[in-house]
Amino acid sequence: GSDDDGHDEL
Amino acid sequence: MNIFRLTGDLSHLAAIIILLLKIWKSRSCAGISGKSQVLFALVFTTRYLDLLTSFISLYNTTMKVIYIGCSYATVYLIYMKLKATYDGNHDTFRVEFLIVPVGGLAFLVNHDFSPLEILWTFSIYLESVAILPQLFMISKTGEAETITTHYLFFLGLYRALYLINWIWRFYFEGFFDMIAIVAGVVQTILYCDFFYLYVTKVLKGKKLSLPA
Repeated sequence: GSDDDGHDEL
Repeated sequence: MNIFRLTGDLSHLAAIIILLLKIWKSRSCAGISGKSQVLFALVFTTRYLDLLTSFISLYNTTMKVIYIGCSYATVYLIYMKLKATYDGNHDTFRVEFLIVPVGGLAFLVNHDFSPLEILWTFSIYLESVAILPQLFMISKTGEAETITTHYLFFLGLYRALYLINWIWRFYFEGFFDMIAIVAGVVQTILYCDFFYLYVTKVLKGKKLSLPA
């Protein structure tokens, strides 16, 4: 959720 | 990526395509809540702004583009091309009662107080309740076309599969996202009554109609 790589899930 | 996540995404894709094809082939959007479809377009737009800022995978990007594209195509068909068939008289849910509280909550409860993250959070909260205008419309008219119920089934199934995906990710990856999980539980609960009717009626070959 709060990582810098964005959200993996759609 | 696990099997629940993948089947969840494919279920979501199936729902979106079923609805778009139903409207396109029948040249009618009768029985479909344009308001729910606008809310879903808003959900995808605010969630997938990260298309512009970060690349996750080809799968991720492709699915996001398809979801957004289909969503806007559906809204276009309902409000522009097939406007004459749109049943606005029965689509009377007050969406401001969803958008305003959801917007407020996104500001208050989020992972990071940054514009993109607040919009992502807004989209998660909004998605959980975006189907309400559609369910409200069905409860008002007391019936739904069978193809519309297939759409709702796959749309509900998608978030239910995501719940299993989140349990999987918690156990095997130690990952959890409380905002997505709580909103996903709320979203899935909203479909339970419909799931019951789908299994007891539609799957037995009957039309979904509610008692007057």
